[in-house]
Amino acid sequence: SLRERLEGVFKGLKNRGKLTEEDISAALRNVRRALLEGDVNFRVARDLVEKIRERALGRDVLDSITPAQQVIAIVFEEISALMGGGRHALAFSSKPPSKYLLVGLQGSGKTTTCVKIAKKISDSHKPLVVACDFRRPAAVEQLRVLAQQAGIGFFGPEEGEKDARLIVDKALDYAAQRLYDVILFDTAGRLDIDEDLMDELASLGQAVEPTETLLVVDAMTGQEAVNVASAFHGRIPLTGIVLTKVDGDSRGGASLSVRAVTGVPVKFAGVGERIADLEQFDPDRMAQRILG
Amino acid sequence: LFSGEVPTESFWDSLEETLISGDAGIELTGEIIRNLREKSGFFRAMNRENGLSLLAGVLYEHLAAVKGTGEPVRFGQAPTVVLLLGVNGSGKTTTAAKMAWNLQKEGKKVILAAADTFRAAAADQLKAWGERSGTRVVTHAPGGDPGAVVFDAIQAAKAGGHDCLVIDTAGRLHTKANLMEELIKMTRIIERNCPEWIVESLLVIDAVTGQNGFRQAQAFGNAIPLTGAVISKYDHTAKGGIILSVGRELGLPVRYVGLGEGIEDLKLFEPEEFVDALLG
Ligand SMILES: Nc1nc2c(ncn2[C@@H]2O[C@H](COP(=O)(O)OP(=O)(O)OP(=O)(O)O)[C@@H](O)[C@H]2O)c(=O)[nH]1
Ligand SMILES: Nc1nc2c(ncn2[C@@H]2O[C@H](COP(=O)(O)OP(=O)(O)OP(=O)(O)O)[C@@H](O)[C@H]2O)c(=O)[nH]1
Ligand SMILES: [Mg+2]
Ligand SMILES: [Mg+2]
Repeated sequence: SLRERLEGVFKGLKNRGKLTEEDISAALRNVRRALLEGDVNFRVARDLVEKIRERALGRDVLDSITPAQQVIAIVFEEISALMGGGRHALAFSSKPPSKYLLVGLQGSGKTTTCVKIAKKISDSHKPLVVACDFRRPAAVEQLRVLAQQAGIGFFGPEEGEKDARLIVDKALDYAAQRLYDVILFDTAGRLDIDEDLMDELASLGQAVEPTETLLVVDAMTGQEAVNVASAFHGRIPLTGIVLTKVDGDSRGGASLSVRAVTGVPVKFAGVGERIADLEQFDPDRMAQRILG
Repeated sequence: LFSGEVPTESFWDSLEETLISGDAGIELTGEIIRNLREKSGFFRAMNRENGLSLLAGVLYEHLAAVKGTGEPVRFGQAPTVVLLLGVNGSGKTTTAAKMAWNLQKEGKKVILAAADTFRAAAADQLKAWGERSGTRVVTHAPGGDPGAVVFDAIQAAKAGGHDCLVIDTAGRLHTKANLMEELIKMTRIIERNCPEWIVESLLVIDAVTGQNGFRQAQAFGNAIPLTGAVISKYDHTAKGGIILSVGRELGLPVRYVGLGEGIEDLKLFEPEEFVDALLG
């Protein structure tokens, strides 16, 4: 663990007396290693380590009899600060319906998350999920089945309908008629480097005028998390992140990278395949996990 | 900076950033850079260009040493069964469809098995693909036993004189013991019912996966014998560098890469192309 490694670094030094800048550098190499092993982006890790270095060179560390502890505390505080501390709840519109747009790479968990969020708020709201993925075979059917299992309202395209913008208008009318006060739009997975699909996303955003645009990110995403998040954020302003498959054993450093590069908070964690498996994101638990 | 003298610290730093940014991991990157620095002592004029080509050679050797790298699914006297497995959303179902199409183009008679009986509309998804490729798909009602689908598909493959059975399984996290047990049970059914067939168990890994890709290969490989990996979504900018340690430490070869969402977007893995892309 990082704590053990840092204690190892500082172990022989307590007898020598003063800690030096060299000792701190050795400690920070271990911190950097932990972050990179945890899938934090190279540059995000570098910037974070520099912030930690500035503080670790202060008197309260250099004169401390428990420097490892001091450094660990600083590491956690800096990660916490970067994560944006505290819990971030889903925003609701002051003028219903609240509209949520779920976006992200292929296979990240958007369709499942759409129904999970709907289920979570269904005791205080009347949510409708809308299928806007006409590309993936049986994507509409997948959302329909999940919505049915969750007892959530569903709206999908007619046979052969291919225009996402048209579906958005119809869905808004349908929701108004049936008094749904929350509408969640499930979109097709897309690569951030696919110009046409990123254009489509921008135009979807204009049609929906979402209360929240949630980027769904797989917890096992590696270094590319930064490129993906900033590309999506550049095309359609993100308001929240959902980290999925947190029930696996990936360290989840992508969550830190995405937060660092977009400034957008992680709101939820997907912790399983069942509809109930959605939790409020806990930044402190994630920080511990990233460091291993 | 790169005019042909001893490489500077920033030369090694930029190499380190390139490898780590490509998901090669800090452990393997450190080792590669250390070895390269030793070797570079023998070069009077190491600049960025020959430094990179030296590195490319090293990485290519790493991959070439992994038996089975870039090799297609094997065929022999008996039929072949291709089992596609991996974590949720990695691209198994789409890869199964692509595989069927690909093998049919080679003249093989292929049958598909929709052994994901859990996820919503999983069988519908594979059935839709089967219609596009003109491939028969064995399906059961949702909620059924995936082992039963495998069993029926084997019988159907035998009865129909198929050359190849491609089995699509449900996504599963390797941390879930009961799901790994379900996978093991499927391989036992294959062993018992078509013991003389060639079995290709391919782990589908999303190219964007970070260090957890190694954990996946390790955990799935501990549960059942893997014969290869497929790197899906390789049409992304993600470099898939994790496969270097997967190959090196676990001896698992990458056989194919997925290059898009269309049925033809599957091709054999090419180590040279991979290394060039990784090094930019
Ligand atoms: N274990 C686990 N599996 C999840 C989680 N969220 C989603 N999944 C699974 O991940 C796979 C992909 O989920 P989808 O909801 O289809 O992903 P998607 O983003 O809609 O995929 P595309 O529409 O193809 O881009 C499915 O097998 C889901 O059951 C999670 O939090 N934990
Ligand atoms: N761009 C791109 N997308 C891909 C590729 N392979 C699969 N996909 C997409 O990734 C998403 C998930 O693919 P699936 O085949 O459903 O993945 P899966 O592993 O079967 O998912 P589960 O069964 O839910 O675990 C879909 O949107 C696919 O179109 C690829 O090579 N490139
Ligand atoms: Mg989807
Ligand atoms: Mg599937």
